[in-house]
Amino acid sequence: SRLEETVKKTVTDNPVVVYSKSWCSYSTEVKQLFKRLGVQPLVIELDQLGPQGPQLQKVLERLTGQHTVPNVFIGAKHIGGCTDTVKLHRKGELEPLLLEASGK
Amino acid sequence: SRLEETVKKTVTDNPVVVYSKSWCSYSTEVKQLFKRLGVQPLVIELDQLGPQGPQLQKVLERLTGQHTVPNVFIGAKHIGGCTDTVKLHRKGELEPLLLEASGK
Ligand SMILES: N[C@@H](CCC(=O)N[C@@H](CS)C(=O)NCC(=O)O)C(=O)O
Ligand SMILES: N[C@@H](CCC(=O)N[C@@H](CS)C(=O)NCC(=O)O)C(=O)O
Ligand code: FES
Repeated sequence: SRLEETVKKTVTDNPVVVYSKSWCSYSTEVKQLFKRLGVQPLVIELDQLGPQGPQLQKVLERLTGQHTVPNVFIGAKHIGGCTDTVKLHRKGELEPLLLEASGK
Repeated sequence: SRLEETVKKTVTDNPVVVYSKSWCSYSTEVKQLFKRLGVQPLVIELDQLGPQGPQLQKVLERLTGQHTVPNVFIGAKHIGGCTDTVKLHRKGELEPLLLEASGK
């Protein structure tokens, strides 16, 4: 669908993308982690897009199997949510992904 | 108001009360902390009460100044949210409050 193509293009054109909800603390936490790492993700607040928000969330669920926020992509690869991203960081596996994605 | 009286009675009659939203990870985290401490809070899921949910949230905001979830009370005392409760636990100040409240 058109919206699926939009999401695929967005995650391909931007090294780091976070689909978020502005009032959700887990979304805030993952945005703050990227900020601390000096990374400027593209942040899309699903609750500020009107009717497109829920439609986008359905597309994300079809593409990734994940209906929750935050929904994180690095280098067009689906990473998962907040706990997934924090776990990768703790294991030292997040930075290499960020370097690879920004070097593209 | 009638609803304010209900909240005051609820937090007086139950040693630990958590006003929560069922899909919110911060609400889940604070519920899990109490579970780990062997405490059975009274949990009120604001998103599962129909129109009363938002009304209760307004009353909680009037009574506590806090419009966010989770909203935690121990021994009828307003504690705050998830980060506040975790901070008290880290400082060893949560258990004494729980003991005092359950001993009432
Ligand atoms: N472990 C996941 C949890 C994600 C999660 O449960 N997100 C909640 C908001 S904090 C959500 O989207 N809930 C909507 C739902 O469960 O339908 C993560 O770290 O991102
Ligand atoms: N630091 C607070 C954060 C509370 C918070 O921002 N809660 C969010 C959900 S995770 C909320 O209620 N947002 C609604 C809003 O901001 O209007 C806590 O630990 O409880
Ligand atoms: S809505 Fe509460 S942590 Fe996301």
